Amino acid sequence: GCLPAPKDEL
Amino acid sequence: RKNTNKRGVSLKTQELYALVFATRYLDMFTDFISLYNTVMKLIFLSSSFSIVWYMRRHKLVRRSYDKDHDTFRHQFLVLPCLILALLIHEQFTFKEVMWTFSIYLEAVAILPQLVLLQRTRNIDNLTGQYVFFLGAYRSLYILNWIYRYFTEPHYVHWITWISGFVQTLLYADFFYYYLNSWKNNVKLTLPA
Repeated sequence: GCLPAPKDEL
Repeated sequence: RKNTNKRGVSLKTQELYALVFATRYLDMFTDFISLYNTVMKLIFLSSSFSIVWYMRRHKLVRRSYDKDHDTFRHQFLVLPCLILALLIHEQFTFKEVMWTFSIYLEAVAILPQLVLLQRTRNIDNLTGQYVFFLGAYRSLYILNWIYRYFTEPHYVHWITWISGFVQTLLYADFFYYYLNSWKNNVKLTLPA
């Protein structure tokens, strides 16, 4: 399945 | 600081980047990801705002800034990105819409710089290399996304993927002329 994207990118 | 000639550097693009980082890193106040992440956020924020400060306030830098050619209007990019972020986002919260706005704005923030390079024709090594490395840096994100797609749980990254792809495409035309001038060992000029 697809999870919501984590905001760990700059 | 030594090289005070900023002819060819677009203040508009620098201001847009400052806005991109200011709206994206609102999560600094609510989430902690890693020390690296926080330090880099502070570096991006302080460097982008200090570039804007230098170009506006520093006597020597301001003198060489090519104001007459740097006429791109912020609102032509900021407003469409804001409207798009209000329409297409993952969650309708202030932080999430601001984050999405910053992703869309970053994709097009280089446009005033490209327009300025095209208008002035005569491109310093400084600005040519700046745009080249900025584009090369962004294209590395695409490699990183491919890597993460195969090594991590399958996250949905449509907003960042499409925006990052659009951003890299905007540089493609510039890359073409940059690499040609490098290959033929002639001064870089963009066609009018």
